[in-house]
Amino acid sequence: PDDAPPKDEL
Amino acid sequence: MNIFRFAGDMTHLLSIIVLLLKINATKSCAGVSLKTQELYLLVFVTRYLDLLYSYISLYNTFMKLFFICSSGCVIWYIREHKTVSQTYDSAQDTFRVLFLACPCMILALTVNHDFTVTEVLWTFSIYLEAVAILPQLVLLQRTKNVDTLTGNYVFLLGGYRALYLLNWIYRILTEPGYRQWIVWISGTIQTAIYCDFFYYYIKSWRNNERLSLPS
Repeated sequence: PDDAPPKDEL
Repeated sequence: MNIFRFAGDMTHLLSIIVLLLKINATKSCAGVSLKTQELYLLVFVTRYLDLLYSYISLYNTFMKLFFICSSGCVIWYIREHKTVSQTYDSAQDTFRVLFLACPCMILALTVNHDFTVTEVLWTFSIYLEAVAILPQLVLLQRTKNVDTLTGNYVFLLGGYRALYLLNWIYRILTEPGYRQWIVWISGTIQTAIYCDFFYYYIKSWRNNERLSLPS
């Protein structure tokens, strides 16, 4: 799908 | 990091501390679902594989390690500890976890951002976390008079999810271009699963009664 999401959350 | 995210993380941390205190102080894991704890360990291990190759902040690294170690610790208590393990009622904790894990894996293989091992496992962990509380909720429903600390543990876990919803709304409003649909949809489902529990928890608290969920 679209761009990879940010992985700054836990 | 905004205040909702931080409050959510602290609530999550507190929920685990409450659970560990309950087990350690009462030397009993009555009402605690081993299945849910094992699912959480699987969630944390598959999600935090990035500990090995990416660094966000000391805060994130510490929290990730804490979540992995603490769920491992709870599992150790329930399975191995001499007295605590005797209080585990496996006859009540019968939820078939493969019915949760397999569909989540199939969904993660189908709906993901990138077809790589780490991305699929990360997506799997997001889907699995959304439903990992179900064995615990089923066990609470079977337990008459849920003990206060176990009730508080589940309430704090649900509270952490509700705060994450606020965190996402805040980020949508303040960060242009920020979006993560997989996380939002799974997180909304995860929070919705707690609605029924919240209703009975607050009702029992207002009436000053022991919590018991209707079956």
